[in-house]
Amino acid sequence: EAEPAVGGGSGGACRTRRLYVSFREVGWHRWVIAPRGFLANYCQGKCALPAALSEPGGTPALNHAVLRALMHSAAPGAAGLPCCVPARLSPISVLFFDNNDNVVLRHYEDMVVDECGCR
Amino acid sequence: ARAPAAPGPAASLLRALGLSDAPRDAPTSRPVPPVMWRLFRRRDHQEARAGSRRTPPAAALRPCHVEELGVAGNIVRHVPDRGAAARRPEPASAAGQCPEWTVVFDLSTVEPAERPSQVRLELRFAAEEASAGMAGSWELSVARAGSGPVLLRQAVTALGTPVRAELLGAAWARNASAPRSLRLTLALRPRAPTVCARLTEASLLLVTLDPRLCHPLARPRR
Repeated sequence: EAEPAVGGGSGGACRTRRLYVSFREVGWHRWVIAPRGFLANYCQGKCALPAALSEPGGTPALNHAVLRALMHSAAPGAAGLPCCVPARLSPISVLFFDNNDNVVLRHYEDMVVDECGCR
Repeated sequence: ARAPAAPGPAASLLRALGLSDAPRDAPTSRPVPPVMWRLFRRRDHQEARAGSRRTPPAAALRPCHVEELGVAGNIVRHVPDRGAAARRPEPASAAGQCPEWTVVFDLSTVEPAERPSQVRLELRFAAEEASAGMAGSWELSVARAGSGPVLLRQAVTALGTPVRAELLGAAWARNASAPRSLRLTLALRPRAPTVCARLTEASLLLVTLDPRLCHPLARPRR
């Protein structure tokens, strides 16, 4: 289940959008013991000024993305806008049965987007 | 020649999760061991907290570390004993000889890149006769199945609680990758003339670290 993209394109400022991955949807619910799914989320939105100026956590920062946004506002054809990407990620753990009937707990880094930012 | 069909999204996601193929359905007869539930719940709770804005992730959760067991690792497996089904009923103990048991652990799903950080044998015994007491003094010995020296000896003072024996460094070299199968011979000898015990359950708790799924913590500040 995904939050629909705004206006079918990448309208609205860069922010985290909801995306839920259900193991049942991919037919894994019989061998994945827990969880039933997880909130992976995704990033989408424009990184024009002032969105490029705001950082997760609200502290404005001068970085490459801001320079690009400034250049784009001065000369739109020059370098294009920065991208809206994950700025903060979390891990998940999955408990499942493998093909040898072992019960396995696996830890995966960077599976959940907590915050997005312009880069 | 036709190029092989691109894997579907499910197959790609499976590969990204480090699994070669989708396991078949869950075995109906095998409950999830409590230790695995406990490890999962503890990890799930920490990850949920790590995701919140309040706790910086590095402080809340050390990647590739199993907090509860205190070892490095990002894959924990509970491996049942394959030998249980084939194990013949022990002969009655004659002339003070207690029986030996062979346990077999199938480790073929462990990948060569995985480094073991904990290999814990978990055993449950019962007194052979209901009237015998559960307290007493035994010595557990572990050897490779077939001929071979005893690799580990451990005192056992009660039969009612699980007996745990750490095999890493004893029956399993620290930096060795997993064998496809681990076959061990166990014996539980009474120190004082008491009744022999019976092995009722054997399993292996294996913690490994797959460095390919780990990345260092945040880059050092310049």
